[in-house]
Amino acid sequence: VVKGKIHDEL
Amino acid sequence: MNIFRLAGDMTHLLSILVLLLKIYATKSCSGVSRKTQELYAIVFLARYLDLFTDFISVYNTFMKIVFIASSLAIVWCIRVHPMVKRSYDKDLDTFRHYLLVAASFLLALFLHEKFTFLEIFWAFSIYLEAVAILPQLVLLQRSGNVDNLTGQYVFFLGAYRGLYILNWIYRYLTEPRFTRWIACVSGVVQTALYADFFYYYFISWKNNSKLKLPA
Repeated sequence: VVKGKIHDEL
Repeated sequence: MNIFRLAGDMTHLLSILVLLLKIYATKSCSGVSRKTQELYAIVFLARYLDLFTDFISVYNTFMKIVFIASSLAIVWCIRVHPMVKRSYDKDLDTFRHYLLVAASFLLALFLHEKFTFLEIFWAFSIYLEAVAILPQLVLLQRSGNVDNLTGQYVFFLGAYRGLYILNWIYRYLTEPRFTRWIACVSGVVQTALYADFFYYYFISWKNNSKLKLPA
């Protein structure tokens, strides 16, 4: 998981 | 992006379109909870604060803007549009929704992934979304009869939640480090709230009769 991009859902 | 997530997003979008269609075609918001709609507007505004800080994909950015704009448009219609406003029955829509906002925010202060501004608002939006349908379900139950489009609106919203659970199961099985407790537990709670509604929705569908919720 890329840091800061964990919220990849809507 | 897997098929369940895409189908979930599409049913979510469809639910909003059905609601906008109902309001536009009938110039009425009867059976629609303004409080639930305001909670969704808060949910989207709080969650998509990262619109300015994180870029995931064009799809994500586009959908975020659509969700924010459409939820604000619906609230605007119910509050401001002269004809729609007249059809709003505030005596049926009495759920104390500010309690949900307060409780969700308090929970987010304690349960979050990181103690940062964005993360607390993200967690807050997840908790609030889980319970935001409650004023709508209570309103439907109080009014008993549910018109077709409002019933379909709630049905698609519930379907969206169900598909997101399938999406998480799929991701859990296919992604080695997929763990997101806050979103998944809240999502399951949220979906469970629809169980009762779905039960009566399927009965009315099976019997080909009008959807009625018991008082």
